[in-house]
Amino acid sequence: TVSFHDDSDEDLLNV
Amino acid sequence: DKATDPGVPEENWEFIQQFCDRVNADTEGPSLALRLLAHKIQSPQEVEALHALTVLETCVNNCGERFHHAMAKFRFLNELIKVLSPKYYGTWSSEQVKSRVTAVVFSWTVWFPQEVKIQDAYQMLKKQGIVKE
Repeated sequence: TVSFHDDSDEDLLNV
Repeated sequence: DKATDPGVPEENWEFIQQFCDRVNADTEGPSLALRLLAHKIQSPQEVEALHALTVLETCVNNCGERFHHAMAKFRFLNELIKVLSPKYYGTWSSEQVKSRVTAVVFSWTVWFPQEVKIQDAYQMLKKQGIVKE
């Protein structure tokens, strides 16, 4: 099985 | 679902352990587990949210670095922040759930001082007055 490792991220939410 | 069953007030450690085992067995386990747990922690059913927090803390203790790496991303931290913020789910979640989410994030600032995003998230919550002490 080939697995794609997603290392991306979002920005910190502004509350 | 079995590890977070809101119909059962007590923690079911057998199912919680099975959940952790599955997280460890799969390359995508940590990211998938965190998406599921975020959803459960946001549940308006208090017992379900509290069970999910127990599962989360058990995974932090048992699932190692790949899990720590995934939970220290804003993608997951933002989901916890939504539970605390009145702009998101803060008005649905109980005070007990919110105080446990706050305690969890605070404990991570102590246990994972190298994870800058956890520190940033906690500082932002304090700066916005959502975490008061």
